[in-house]
Amino acid sequence: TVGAVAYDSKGNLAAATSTGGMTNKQFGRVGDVPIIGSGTFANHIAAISATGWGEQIMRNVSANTIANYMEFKEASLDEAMDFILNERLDPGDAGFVAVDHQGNISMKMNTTGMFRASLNSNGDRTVMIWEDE
Amino acid sequence: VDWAIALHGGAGTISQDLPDSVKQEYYEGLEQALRTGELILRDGGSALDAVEHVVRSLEDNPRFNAGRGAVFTKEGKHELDAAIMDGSTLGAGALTGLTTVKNPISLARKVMTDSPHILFSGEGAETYADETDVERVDNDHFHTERRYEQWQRAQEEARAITPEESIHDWIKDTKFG
Repeated sequence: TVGAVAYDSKGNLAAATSTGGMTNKQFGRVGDVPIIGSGTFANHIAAISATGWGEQIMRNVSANTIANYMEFKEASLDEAMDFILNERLDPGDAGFVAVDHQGNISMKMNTTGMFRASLNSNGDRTVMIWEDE
Repeated sequence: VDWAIALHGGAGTISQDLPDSVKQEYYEGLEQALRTGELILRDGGSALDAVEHVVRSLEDNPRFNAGRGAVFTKEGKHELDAAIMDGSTLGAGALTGLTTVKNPISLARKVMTDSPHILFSGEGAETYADETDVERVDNDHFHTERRYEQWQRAQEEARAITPEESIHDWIKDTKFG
């Protein structure tokens, strides 16, 4: 799975995700990617793209939950990501990249790795695979 | 912060023992996709344009499980899914089970902007593509030898599952993006 989220100079947020699914998947199996609110979501609060075990991401309506947690709990993007990864999903289930309405970026996973990268207009740049490198 | 972008190329069990040459290919793919988004956003482009073109870059990179380089289904084919969402309007477009669209994310954007619907599936998604100018390819376009070998191993492992072993355990151990 691949995905991207962005915050532009006019303050707009967008999210996009694309995938080939899971290896050896059965006829008609659909994962989280095309399910708006599960693998892909954007509103006025945040834009989120997910990757991982699709069935688990769907059960927890994960991308939408991150945005809702921010909106209704007045939480930060990092706090919302920690909630879904630690309180709802199980270890090894998923990873997310997200950006909020102030341009804050968060990229977190509870898997051993996630291919990821980020950049903002201040020049803050990250290109990583594992948690610690 | 005037603009910001983040991207991923899948998550899962990724061995730290990857050969340096393979690691380098992944890093270069991520850098290339990041550069694509940077050029759009730095020049005042929209978040929607940025995420579409970043994902296209990753779809065209055979290292990642999307577009060319997508994994194989049980039947030995490739079925692609994609979705895009505009946070400023709640506009959304999505497709599942595409087999001949080179860059599914661009068709998802057309679903969002040109149709009154959000999600098309399977044959309907292909028919929707027929009504657009998106680039089409044979399903073999998505084939890579690495994914083919993964698929062959996955088939052998699936055949080895015992009745006592839950399919969910197997999926959990093999998921990748």
